[in-house]
Amino acid sequence: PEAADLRALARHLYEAYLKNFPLTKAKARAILSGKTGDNAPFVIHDMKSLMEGEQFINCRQIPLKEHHHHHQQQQTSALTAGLGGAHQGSEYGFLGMTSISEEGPQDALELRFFHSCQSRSAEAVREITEFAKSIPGFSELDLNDQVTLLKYGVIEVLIIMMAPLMNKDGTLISYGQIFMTREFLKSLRKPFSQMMEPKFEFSVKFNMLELDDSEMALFLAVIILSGDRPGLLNVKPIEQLQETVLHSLELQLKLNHPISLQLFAKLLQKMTDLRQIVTDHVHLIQLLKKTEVDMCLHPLLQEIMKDLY
Amino acid sequence: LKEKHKILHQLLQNSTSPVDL
Repeated sequence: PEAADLRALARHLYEAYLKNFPLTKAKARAILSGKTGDNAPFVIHDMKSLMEGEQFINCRQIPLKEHHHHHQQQQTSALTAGLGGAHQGSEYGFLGMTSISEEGPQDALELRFFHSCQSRSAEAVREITEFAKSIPGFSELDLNDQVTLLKYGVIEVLIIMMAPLMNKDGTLISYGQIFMTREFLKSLRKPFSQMMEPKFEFSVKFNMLELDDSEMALFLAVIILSGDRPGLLNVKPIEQLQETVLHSLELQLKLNHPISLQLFAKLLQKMTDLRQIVTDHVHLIQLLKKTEVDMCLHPLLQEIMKDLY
Repeated sequence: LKEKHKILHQLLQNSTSPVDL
């Protein structure tokens, strides 16, 4: 393809990315580096600040949500949201969770927190699906193959999208309004304490590649268009689409990072690490399902994780 | 496969209309 076509594709995917994922890397990095002035995120570093964090979110969000019937559920989910960027005041359904600040045994707190994360993840799957549909040619693929590509791609995409929100000390959540420390996440009871640590390790290394939002958009499309997902019916058109996006990504990297010569190769290598992280993550969720009596998995996530790895 | 993934399928088929997750 001509360079001009490849650049047009990059622009198109960047626009689709901005449309579907409002918390961009540029915005997240500005927040993390303290360049947003008065709007510094609220820091959650222990149980006490977790409770206060919810209040902080409630105070900020009530004016935005006067019209809404499900105040409390929305706010709880807003508190833990933001892994991967989210629409402020998203209108989608949640699990009927109770507020984190409600009294209850400490044990239940991790589960409630986990449920909020699930709701946010389900919403992110919807955003990722919309992004996928904007990839030229995706919607023309066999519908079964579209389902397969999403089933196997969305968790990888979710993990890549967490990276811009993270640094070595913690992660932004709740649309960048809250910073939750890595130490706090590590202090949760097992196995919750083990969930985020591999993502931090991956993200710190991934962030060293210093991709910008337009390169992130192309990389996400490359991940979605993986022709080696199990059970695909018609691999050829998927590989053709991926090849074009790969050309566009390679060109974009050359233009943006002229001195990082091996960047394209390094980025492609990350896809191997990513698959291992997803496999471990899914096994951890399956373990949770067995060991936690009160655990219920969001129907969309259940659908995705069933018979995955 | 579509039958086993009703919500994903629905998300793919519906355009931008909100789906009750």
